[in-house]
Amino acid sequence: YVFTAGNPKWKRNNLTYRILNYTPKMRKADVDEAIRKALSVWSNVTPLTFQRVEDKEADIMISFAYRDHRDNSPFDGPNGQLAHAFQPGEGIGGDVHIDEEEAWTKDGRGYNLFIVVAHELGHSLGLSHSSDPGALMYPAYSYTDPNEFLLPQDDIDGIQAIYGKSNAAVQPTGPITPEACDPNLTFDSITTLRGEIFFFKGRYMLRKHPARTETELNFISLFWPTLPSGIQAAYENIEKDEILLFKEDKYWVVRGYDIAPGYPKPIYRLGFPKTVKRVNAAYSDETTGKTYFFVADRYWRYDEKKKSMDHGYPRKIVSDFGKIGRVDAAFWKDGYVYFFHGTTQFKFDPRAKQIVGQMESISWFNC
Amino acid sequence: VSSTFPVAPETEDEGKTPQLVESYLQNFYDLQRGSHPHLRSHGENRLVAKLKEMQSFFGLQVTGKPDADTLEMMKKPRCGVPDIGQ
Repeated sequence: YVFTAGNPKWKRNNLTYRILNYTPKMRKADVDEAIRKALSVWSNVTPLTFQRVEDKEADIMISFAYRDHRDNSPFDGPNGQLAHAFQPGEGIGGDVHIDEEEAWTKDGRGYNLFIVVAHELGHSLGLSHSSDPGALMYPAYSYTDPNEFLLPQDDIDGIQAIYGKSNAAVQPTGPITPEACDPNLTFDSITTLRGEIFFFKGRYMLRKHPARTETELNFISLFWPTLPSGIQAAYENIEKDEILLFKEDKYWVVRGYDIAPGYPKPIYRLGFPKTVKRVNAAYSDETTGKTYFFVADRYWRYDEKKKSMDHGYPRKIVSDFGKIGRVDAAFWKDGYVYFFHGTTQFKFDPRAKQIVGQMESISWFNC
Repeated sequence: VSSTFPVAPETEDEGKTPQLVESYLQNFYDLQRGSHPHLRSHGENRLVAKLKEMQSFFGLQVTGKPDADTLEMMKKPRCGVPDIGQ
């Protein structure tokens, strides 16, 4: 996080805001709600309070503006600059200006008003842009489902450094942006996809292309906005050029690079008993056409051609794969299976039916 | 394999690149307008220095050149507040 130069801050904790006008692209009530929720992002983690006022000057004046709106920072039409705000102070200080020409929405289409206003309010309160790609104060727009939004730890640390901690009995904490070379990095799930490897963690995915040395970090929502964060299991069906992604008792299919229509579907369609509530990990063996699902200390085997579970399952993981413990994530590549348990990775040879290597979880990232 | 999917980026319009780079650095990295950014001062021209600053901020490879990753970042919708300076 970065403070605005000169460390400007409000001298009071009880601030006021006013909404000067509205965009015709959203219902008034939805604009009010987006701004109210954006303010609560900051009031939830500090002693700050925001009271709405009408017909008089407020600390934070929020308005939709068009091109040159007499503040020496003209907007540039659709896309590009979405909004801007001014650091704490009298007059224009603290004010938020939103580019009227953007496609404002309350969901993943166009630009989500809640996310953008929450970011601008960080400036209104004295924060500058953060270089943490997962931070709300990162300058580039990225969509997160408002219902899943949690203020990242980087932003919490920044705003509390200015205004102090929250008055709540339990201090709020937020997600931390994964770093590829963090030796403590663990994964929710892993899959291959057209020669690349995708490591899922929270709302992020680390993407490793065999021809590139660096690892790319992206939000899952950047490519698949309708997918939830926290994908628990994933595998590639190379023959059908699709990947299946699991969370709780549902699964999605990504065909090529797009989510197939009609998903999510219940995992029970695959033949799991109702006692199974979630899948921990999965991999598919391209040479046998068999897919392995790992749940707690057991596993199921699915025949991709017959489209049904094989008989005689579940079986105990330890009896067929050895001492790999609970499986967080797994993927199959070039005839070997890679099992991930915490920060440990096991290389398993399914032909010899034995573990042939043990590495760190981050061994794929050229650290 | 396209490294940015699901939609491959549009065909690059080479002609616009210098203008995109210069206005991005003027808007967000305090590159002085009209200050002949391509003239050398202190051994490195200001535009290259500002470009490196922007690449460093975004965790991109610091090449001082408007490479594909840098241009991709410059085209992303974003906040209008500068990343450095006022």
